[in-house]
Order: sequence, then structure tokens, then C-alpha cells
Amino acid sequence: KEDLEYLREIMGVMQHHDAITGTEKQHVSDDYDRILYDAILGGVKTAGAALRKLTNLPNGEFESCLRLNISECAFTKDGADNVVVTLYNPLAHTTKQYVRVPVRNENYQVTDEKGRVVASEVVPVPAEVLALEFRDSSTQHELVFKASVDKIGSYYIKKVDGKESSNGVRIISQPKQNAETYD
Amino acid sequence: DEETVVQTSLIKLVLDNKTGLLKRVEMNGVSENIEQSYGLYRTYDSGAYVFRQYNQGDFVIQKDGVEFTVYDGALVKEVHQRFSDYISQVIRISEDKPYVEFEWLVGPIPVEEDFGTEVVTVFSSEIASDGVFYTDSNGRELIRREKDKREDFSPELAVQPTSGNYYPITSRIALQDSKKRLALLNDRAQGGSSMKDGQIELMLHRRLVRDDGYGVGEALNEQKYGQPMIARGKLFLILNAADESTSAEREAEKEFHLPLWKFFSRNTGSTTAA
Repeated sequence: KEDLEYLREIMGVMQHHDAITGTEKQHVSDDYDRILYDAILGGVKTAGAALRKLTNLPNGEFESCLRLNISECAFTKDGADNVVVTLYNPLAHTTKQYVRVPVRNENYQVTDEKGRVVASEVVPVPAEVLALEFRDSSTQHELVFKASVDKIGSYYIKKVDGKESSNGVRIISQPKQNAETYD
Repeated sequence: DEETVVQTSLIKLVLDNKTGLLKRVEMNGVSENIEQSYGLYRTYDSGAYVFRQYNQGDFVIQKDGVEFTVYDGALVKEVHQRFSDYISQVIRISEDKPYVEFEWLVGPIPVEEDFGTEVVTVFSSEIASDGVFYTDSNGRELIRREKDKREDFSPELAVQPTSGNYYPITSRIALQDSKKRLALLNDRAQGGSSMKDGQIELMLHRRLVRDDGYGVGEALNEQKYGQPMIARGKLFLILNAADESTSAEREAEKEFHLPLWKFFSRNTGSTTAA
């Protein structure tokens, strides 16, 4: 409750018109980042506690990757072998959405809760994103699969030999002639 | 050899190999020539509160020589395009999804000593919109806008003809004629307009050098760790027949603003659940 109350307080601060529109001074923006980050971490703890009860993973870590916006996740950067992705659907109906998980360029198999193989593929992260300063360079690809989630669903990712997987992507067009090769 | 075609069962995209730009979109039974590129406004008096173009002739749009690579998977097809040292994007279509996704990456924007730069993306179609376009009212209903017009008075737009037509876009901007409708959904509040018939523009990122004197007291030049800000975001494009409902836009908007939340754990037991 303490963590949730703090998140509520910070969300209250974020209703200020400067926070909404971005017309705050830089040091205020930096402070908004700081407190919002703290509040989100507390929210993740609460969500983890709930998911440990609601899923069949009573010891699950339920880590949230806050750098997915730059296709980076500390949890998968050293390999996405035997990783469970638990998805929470905030919509009031079942939804099918594509999930992207930063991974190394290896072969993976994704299975759903019933052990059925789910089609997946590995696509490269754009070179311009890889070049971002402060970004860890170990994950240069993203594993993509289509998830169907009612409220909560889990998908299991396992590293496999190339023969077992067909998640490669065909490059059908190279950069134009005389263009700098960036892939 | 003049075109590259990328398609799923619902959407077909055609790229011009010479320019490297998107040139046609086919979806929902409608085909339309849509060219998409980026433009730059060079601004002097722009600040956190206003967008004010310095010289109306300054707008530069990248129309040629865009490098691109296509990644063709069974689930997703991606076109990675590089427009300049600080503008790139991925055009993405996914199997069974009735929208085209544009994931843009802009920054760090270069600036001059006295001039800032504001980056927009421009979608140009042949839809005869006749100066009329629609923008959302704080994410809810759409409001009709008409270029160079106001509902209750005659505006004086000679000094700032572009920014005088800019409106806040918090969820979508659209235009249509009697046959086709083009809508763009965004993931954050931006400014946008339709300066020509069939054309939609959205301002994605700004880096300015002067304060506009309206209160904040700092130039809009956001930095982190001493580096100018790089922004990454998404737009969804939906093209359909004008007489169809806008339900596709509303469905896509839900996925945009309420995506699945992801949590990661190690699988210490069996790979399948009970």
C-alpha cells in the first residue's frame, strides 16, 4: 500500500500543466524523471506481488524492463534462455498483440502455457538505435511473437538449435547502390 | 526494379527504389499514393510555448536518396530507412494487423547559433480534402478544422501561415474526400496540420536556442547527461473507404494506449505450465 500510495502521489504531481506539456524547466524535468522512476519501481514491486499469487510462478521475479523503448532489457541481455514473459492485458477483452523481446541473434522457441509452439521470428534492431550512447550493445535483435491474452498470460522462451527453429527473417533488399551499408 | 513491394495479407506497401520513400499504400480495399518523408523548420522566435517559423521558404523536405533495407518475416515485415544522421525510421506491417506502423527516431537535432530546428514528418496523398482536416479534442471526439479559417472570426495569418494552422494532436489527425479517408494516430501529444490538400504533417521533435519570453525562462533544448535529447516514438497509419466507420481507428488506438504490460522471470521448472 505504501508503494501504491507513493505512485498515486507522483501521478498527482504529473497532472501539473508543465509536466503534461513539457513547459517545465530542465531541472524540474530531471526531478520529474527521478520521482516517476522511483514510483514506477514501487509499482513493479506491487505488480510482482500480485502476479506471484495470480500465476503459477510463486517465486517469479516479474521484472519490468524500463528500457524497452530503446530495445534493451537487462533481464535478457545475457541470453533469453528459459525466460518466462508474463503479459498483463489492461483491456476489458482478449487482445492479440505482437510482443517484442530484446535478444541476442540466436534461435529461440516460444511456447504458450499449454506447451504449444508459437510462431516467432528474430528481427534486427535498427542500426541507429544500436548506435545510441548509453545503450548496452549485447542485444542487437528482437524476438517477435504474437500473443493472445485474456487477462494474464505467460509465454516461455527457450534457446534452440537452428534446425528446431524457423525464426529467421529474409532480407529482400539491400541498401541502394553507393549507399553506406549499415546492417 | 523501380519498386519494392512489402505486403501482408491485409496491407501492401510500395516503395520507390530511386527515392527510397514509401509511395503507395493498399489496405481495406483502398489504394492510395502516399509519399512519406521528413521536413525541417528553421525557427528563430520559437520557444516552449509557441512555434514560429523564421522564413516561410525554409521548409526543407527530404525527397531523395533515402537508404533502406527490408526485412521480410512471416509475422512482421520491416523497412528500415535512414533519412539523415539524425532522422531514421522503421515502417512495420504485421500479419493480421490493419494498420501501418512508423517507428521514428529523431535526434540529436543540430542547431545553429541563432536558429533552432523543428522536425516534422509529412504524409502526402492525392485525397481531395479541400482544406478540411480533423483533429481530436483531447483524445475524444474529432473536431473539423479548415485551413486558414476559424469558426467565429477571420484570422490574420499572413505573418505565420504555418503555425497559424497548427493544432494539438493528442490522439489522431485525419482527412478525407468522398472516397477515401487517411488517419494518423500518435503515441504522444504533438502539433500537426494539413498545409496542402491530401497532406498531413506532425511535429515530432524540436530543439531551440531562444526562450520565447512567455514564462519558462529557458530555451527548449532538452538535454540528458549533457547530450541533446533523442526521441523515439510511433505513428499508426490507417487508410480506408470514406463511408466506412472509424472503428479501425478506435481499435488501433486501444492497442496504442493500452498495450500488453510485460514482466520477465526465469523459468526454473518445466517449460510448460500446469
